Amino acid sequence: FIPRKTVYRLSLYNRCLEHFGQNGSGTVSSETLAKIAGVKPTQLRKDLGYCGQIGKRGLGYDVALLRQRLAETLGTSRLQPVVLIGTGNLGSALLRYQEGFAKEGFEIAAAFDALPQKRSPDISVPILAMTELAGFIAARGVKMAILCVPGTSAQEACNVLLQNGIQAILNFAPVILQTPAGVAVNNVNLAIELENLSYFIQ
Amino acid sequence: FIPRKTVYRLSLYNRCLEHFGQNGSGTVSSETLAKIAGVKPTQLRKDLGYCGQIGKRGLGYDVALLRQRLAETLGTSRLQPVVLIGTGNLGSALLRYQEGFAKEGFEIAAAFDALPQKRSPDISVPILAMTELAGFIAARGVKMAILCVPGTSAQEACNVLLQNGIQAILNFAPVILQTPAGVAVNNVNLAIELENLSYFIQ
Ligand SMILES: NC(=O)c1ccc[n+]([C@@H]2O[C@H](COP(=O)([O-])OP(=O)(O)OC[C@H]3O[C@@H](n4cnc5c(N)ncnc54)[C@H](O)[C@@H]3O)[C@@H](O)[C@H]2O)c1
Ligand SMILES: NC(=O)c1ccc[n+]([C@@H]2O[C@H](COP(=O)([O-])OP(=O)(O)OC[C@H]3O[C@@H](n4cnc5c(N)ncnc54)[C@H](O)[C@@H]3O)[C@@H](O)[C@H]2O)c1
Repeated sequence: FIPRKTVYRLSLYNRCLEHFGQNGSGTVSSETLAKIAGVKPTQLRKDLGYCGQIGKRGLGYDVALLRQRLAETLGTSRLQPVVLIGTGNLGSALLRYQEGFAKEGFEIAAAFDALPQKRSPDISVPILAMTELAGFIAARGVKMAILCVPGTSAQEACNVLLQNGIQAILNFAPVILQTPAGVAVNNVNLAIELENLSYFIQ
Repeated sequence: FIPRKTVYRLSLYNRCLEHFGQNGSGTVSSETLAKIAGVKPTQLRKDLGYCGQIGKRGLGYDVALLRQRLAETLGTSRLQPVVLIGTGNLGSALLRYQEGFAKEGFEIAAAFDALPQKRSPDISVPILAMTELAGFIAARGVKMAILCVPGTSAQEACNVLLQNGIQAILNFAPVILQTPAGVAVNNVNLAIELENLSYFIQ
């Protein structure tokens, strides 16, 4: 496995290649790409080493090949189905962003809630009861979930996801989820982000 | 300055202390706290060293004192005013979370948008035109902002914030903001979070 911090940087490089246009042609030097990404060129070269032989010393990287290798390494060369749990405030905002996620290779295939509300007209993703989750995950082979439930029910909802074979969770609830080894959890805790920033403005 | 990665961990320890109840009494050993936070005890002891002398070898840390020291170090012992730019989909969801942020020591004092819409009834934060931003920041001494505008206008909105003395930005737009040294920017890029997870489920 590639270390998690390196995987983050590979995603970052993937985004930076967008500077070179969607049809990205030509080459880019490790110095230029490293500058856009805000890392040292030695770090960039080391990270890209995980994607197989791509660059030639002195000639830089072929942009189209680099993009393809990054998509293969990151697993985004095919559209990944994702389920979203918790269609309240934050969950609904993420459901409206469906096109944004699709452009990045992710499809929120369905959303689930303990109290499924009537869907608002601008949300095209189906909103289903939790009783339908197991069947949906099995039918679509879903492996990834976004969790937008309150902290008090996050572990319980997480357990339901794990029982149904989910292997990766993007968690917005401000709690640390207990998960077995082999399950990847990324936490987005907006309060910690703000607290981190407040340190720098004292 | 404390390294940014360490500041994140200090915020994490601050959250973990909530396990010991809001009135947190008694002591906690570095082993116990490290286990809850998911770090090694040596890392925890090194990090807490930035908060002054708090623990006694063998006796652990006093929970109430540790909380106080962390709040002082992180700058969250007083309510920080924050402005939010971009009251679309995501911005509105964050505005409805006002109580959640207040509990953590942050107050979204006002929100601004290029096209301020009529506020929905469940949002209590005032939504103003961008022309009122400079006056508001000066009157309230705001130093921190949350940016929820599209990627195409993020740099422009960021420049307006910098001109008005904002020193820390929580950025949701999927672009890397160019800012002078001394300005702290934390990026939340949900597509990169999902891409990072998709690597682990291949
Ligand atoms: N809204 C924000 O801007 C924001 C900001 C930071 C953090 N968060 C965090 O994100 C999470 C969601 O926040 P929100 O504002 O959307 O809350 P919300 O109360 O608006 O929505 C929560 C939804 O989860 C559902 N739910 C509760 N328990 C469930 C369960 N066991 N299974 C399935 N569904 C369940 C509820 O029915 C509700 O629709 C919370 O943990 C919150 O702390 C939200
Ligand atoms: N909605 C989500 O769930 C989500 C998920 C991931 C990332 N994002 C990112 O968050 C940002 C906001 O997304 P959204 O879905 O809320 O978009 P949105 O289009 O719903 O809202 C954007 C708002 O910004 C305002 N705006 C545009 N330019 C401005 C400027 N120069 N100054 C002030 N206001 C300006 C618009 O009037 C609009 O109200 C985007 O960059 C998006 O990529 C959103």
